[in-house]
Amino acid sequence: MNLFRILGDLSHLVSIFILLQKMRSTRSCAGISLRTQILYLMVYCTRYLDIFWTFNASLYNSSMKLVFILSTAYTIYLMRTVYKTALDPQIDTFATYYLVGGAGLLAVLFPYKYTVYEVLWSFSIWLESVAILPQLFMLQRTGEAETITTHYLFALGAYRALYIPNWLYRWFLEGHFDPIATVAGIIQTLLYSDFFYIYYTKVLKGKKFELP
Amino acid sequence: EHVVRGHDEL
Repeated sequence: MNLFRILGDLSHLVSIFILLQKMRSTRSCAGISLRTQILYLMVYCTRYLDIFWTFNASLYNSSMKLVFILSTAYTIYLMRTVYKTALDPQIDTFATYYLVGGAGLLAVLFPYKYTVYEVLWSFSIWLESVAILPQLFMLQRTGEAETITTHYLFALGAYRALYIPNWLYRWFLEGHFDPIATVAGIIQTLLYSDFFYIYYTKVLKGKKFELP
Repeated sequence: EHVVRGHDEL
């Protein structure tokens, strides 16, 4: 465990709290992509299958895994019940089928081992790398976002971005290298680069998030 | 050979 990884995980945790806080404070899920949330739930359910047999790994990992699965399920529940009036299927239209299909194909082509767990793990890593696309696509269609929503997206993107120095650290200092996670993590961070740029040049300077 | 000692990351 190193600092980058802890900061990454904390950033991930913070992003979830910001999202729940956004819905509570605005009493609405406007601007949030239900499709992206459903993809994340698929990511966590397929990657964290091992909570049922790796209790010994660490209490930290197991509890974080449970928190990610439960909080995302809870978010989807809220979006589909309490806040469903703000859902706009006309805007949230990204073809998620291709993302799931592409991740499935990569998982079958490049798992570390041909076991159900390893293929699902690889699937979750590839799917996570593109799960934000419906959300970013929605942002592009509306052209603007509430500030709290941009904080959520920043924290979520920072999580994988912070894992990159963690992987470098582990590669040099521990001889640990995980090519699938690293390549997918870099792709994931690149997908955020436009968003990060606008967040930095506008939101952090007190302006509203608006696309040029 | 790549080294993956289990998936210990989140």
